[in-house]
Amino acid sequence: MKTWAVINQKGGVGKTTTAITLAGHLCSLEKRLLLVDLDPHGSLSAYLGYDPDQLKTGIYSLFMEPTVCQADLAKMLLPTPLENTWLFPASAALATLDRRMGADHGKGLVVARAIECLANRFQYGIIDCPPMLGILMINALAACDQLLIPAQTDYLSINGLDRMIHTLGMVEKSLARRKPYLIVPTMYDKRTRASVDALAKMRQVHQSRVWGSVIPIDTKFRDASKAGMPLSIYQPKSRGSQAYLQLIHFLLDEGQAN
Amino acid sequence: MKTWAVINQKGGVGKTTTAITLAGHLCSLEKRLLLVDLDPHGSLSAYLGYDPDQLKTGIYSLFMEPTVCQADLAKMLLPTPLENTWLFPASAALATLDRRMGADHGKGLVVARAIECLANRFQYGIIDCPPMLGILMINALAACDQLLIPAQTDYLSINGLDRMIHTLGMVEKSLARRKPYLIVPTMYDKRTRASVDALAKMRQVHQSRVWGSVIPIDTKFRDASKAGMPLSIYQPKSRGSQAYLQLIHFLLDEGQAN
Ligand SMILES: Nc1ncnc2c1ncn2[C@@H]1O[C@H](COP(=O)(O)OP(=O)(O)OP(=O)(O)O)[C@@H](O)[C@H]1O
Ligand SMILES: Nc1ncnc2c1ncn2[C@@H]1O[C@H](COP(=O)(O)OP(=O)(O)OP(=O)(O)O)[C@@H](O)[C@H]1O
Ligand SMILES: [Mg+2]
Ligand SMILES: [Mg+2]
Repeated sequence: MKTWAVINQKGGVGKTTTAITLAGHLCSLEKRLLLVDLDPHGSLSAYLGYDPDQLKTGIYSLFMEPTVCQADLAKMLLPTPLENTWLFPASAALATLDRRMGADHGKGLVVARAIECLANRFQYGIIDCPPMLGILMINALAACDQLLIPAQTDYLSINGLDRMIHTLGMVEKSLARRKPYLIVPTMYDKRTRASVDALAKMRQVHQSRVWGSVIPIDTKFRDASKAGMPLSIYQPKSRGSQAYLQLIHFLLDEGQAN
Repeated sequence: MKTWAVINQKGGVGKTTTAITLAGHLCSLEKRLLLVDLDPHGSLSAYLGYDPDQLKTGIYSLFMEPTVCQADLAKMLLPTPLENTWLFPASAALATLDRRMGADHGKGLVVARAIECLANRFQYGIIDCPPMLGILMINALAACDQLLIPAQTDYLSINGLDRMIHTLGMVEKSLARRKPYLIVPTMYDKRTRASVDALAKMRQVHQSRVWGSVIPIDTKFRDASKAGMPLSIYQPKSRGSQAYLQLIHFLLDEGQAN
């Protein structure tokens, strides 16, 4: 099983949009996929039709009473409108996790262990993360094989990118190995000078860590989220969907190469 | 001194943009303003030319060793490119606050006490918050007179709005009084069906709690952030700046009325 974690401390850069649109393409490619929602705001769970306030079990309960066997874990998964795709949902209570765990360092591998336990049921996993550095992001780092870092092509978004990557390096020192990461430029608007300049700066500073293409700005993402379907299924020929199709092929090919 | 806190657990809805653009207008109106950056990612501090990683004192040190006297607090403030506007900066270490404080409940009034101490030097205060529910948002709730909740006019953003307002109510029960809040529709795009529908739904569910006008989508915000100046100063005649001018007049008039 190959797992990607979609992270960025900056809010609103397209983390959930990346998770759901890639999921749509993996579904069309008939892959068996596990989606994990680590965001207390629960955008991914809500996108797929679930209310994070109503959900009793999910990621949060893993931290409270670690589940040992596969059968119990599988019961916590929810079906989604996408074939062969299951969701490990978020709940609002996740917002209290950092305060509850305090200095208890033993909780960095909770999500990694759960995913390992389910690994024979799925081919791919995608973890959506909240816009913050904390116990949930540490879990995502430990649980994934590769990080995807969507970064909006604008000044506010790129200024914190280098700092965040530097912080990731510090957190990873305590993990066994550094995880490879790919920066995915999002909401690119070739008509706006600031967007063009931001992309050039991103490539200059982060070089080969930045994906060779971009996700363009596309108002159809908003239509898709209203319809509760990934854009990759809702309007597969749209610019936004086609760009994420390029990305999933890049990621799947890269995986072959490794 | 009147203080607004700009909050929303959803990321990328325009919290920092709202704080900085209102600040520009208050500066043009020759008001004395205190900006407080509670976001560990430090967008507001970075926008004004400071690197949150390099800053030694600031909000974080208030939580570590509470400063009692005004003179010490005033030393922690930084000048900004805006006249009569000072910044209480963020630092990256704020990201560890929830874990460090753990269940220590005595830390909900740290920011409120600091602002009270400085109240005779400023007429207005604006607090920029991170996209999460935690000790920093609790401090912002306690420290402000009114909440501003920017909400992007799209499905992902409005679905969590009611849940967040419900959560605020629960947190406020422990504060002396409920704070008035105003929902500010942002990034409104009248050409996109999903945006028009989202605004209608926002007005239907939240009624008089929603500001009567909107902040339109305007690519010039990205240009302004690249220039490190608020749009209200960088291009005062732009659509985005004019909309925030309407908002500040609404807020200042409302204040008169109360
Ligand atoms: N390429 C794009 N073009 C246009 N709009 C986009 C694009 N990608 C995402 N969006 C829109 O931008 C908004 C923010 O996206 P999204 O919620 O996925 O970001 P996020 O990083 O997950 O936010 P958070 O930090 O709250 O988790 C959504 O309204 C989404 O529809
Ligand atoms: N009305 C608008 N029209 C177009 N772009 C906008 C508008 N308001 C904000 N933006 C852009 O949207 C992006 C997100 O805005 P901003 O960083 O202010 O959101 P935020 O809520 O503070 O994010 P975070 O959750 O990370 O704190 C920025 O690139 C900003 O320039
Ligand atoms: Mg998200
Ligand atoms: Mg912000």
